[in-house]
Amino acid sequence: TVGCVAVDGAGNLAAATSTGGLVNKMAGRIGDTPVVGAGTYANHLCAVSATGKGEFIIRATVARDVAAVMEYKGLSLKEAATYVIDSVPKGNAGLVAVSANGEVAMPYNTTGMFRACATEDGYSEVGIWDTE
Amino acid sequence: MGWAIALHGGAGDIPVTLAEERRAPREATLGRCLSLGVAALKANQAPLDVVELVVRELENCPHFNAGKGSVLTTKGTVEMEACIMDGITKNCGAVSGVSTVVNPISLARVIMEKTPHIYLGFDGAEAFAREQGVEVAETSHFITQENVERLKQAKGANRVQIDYTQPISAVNGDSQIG
Repeated sequence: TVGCVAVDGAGNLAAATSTGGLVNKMAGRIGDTPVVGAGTYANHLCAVSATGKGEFIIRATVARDVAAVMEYKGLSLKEAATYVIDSVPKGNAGLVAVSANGEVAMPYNTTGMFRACATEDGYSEVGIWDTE
Repeated sequence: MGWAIALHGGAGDIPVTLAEERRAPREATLGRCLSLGVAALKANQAPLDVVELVVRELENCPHFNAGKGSVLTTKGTVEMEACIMDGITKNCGAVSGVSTVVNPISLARVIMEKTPHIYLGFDGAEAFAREQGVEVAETSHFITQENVERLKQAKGANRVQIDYTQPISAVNGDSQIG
């Protein structure tokens, strides 16, 4: 699975995700990627693209929940994204997200996630595993 | 706080012992796609165009599970899916079950912009792609030897695997666990 989220200086947001799915999946199986609110979501607060085991991501409506937790619990993007990923059984999910004010979050509960990000204030990162 | 961009190439059981020859091309592609997206944002392109541009680049890279390099179904076929969404308008497009579309993310965008629907799947999506002149290719374009091997491993272990699950010896129990 691959995905990208972006926000411009005016706070316009967009998300995109694409995948081949799971190795050895049944023919006809639908994963989280095309299910709006599960693997992909964007609204006026944030844009989210998820990856991992689709069945777990659909059950947890991961992408929509990040936006909902920001809106209804008033959490920051980082707090909301971490809260949602921590709610998914370990080893099954990761996501990248940006918020309208240019914040970035890339939490995951798997061994690793291929990821990269950059912000206007000069920060950028390319990684696979935990940097700590 | 200004513009920002983030992208991923999949999450899963990526072993920290991943061989350099498998790690390097993936990290290089992530860096290249990040630069592409940053340049587009600096050129004031709309975020919707930027995310489509970056995901197309990732779909065209055989090292990631999307587009070229998609993993295989139990039948040894490719069934790709994609979704794109604009935050302010909440317009969105999605596609599933396509086997010949070179960039499924661009088909998802065409579905968003040129149909009254959000989501098309399988034969209908394939037919719409041809009607709209979206680029298609033979199935062989998408299948890599590495993924043929991965399917064999998964079948041998009677498992479904997410992107980078490592092969294990055959296990008993439900074949649907990842």
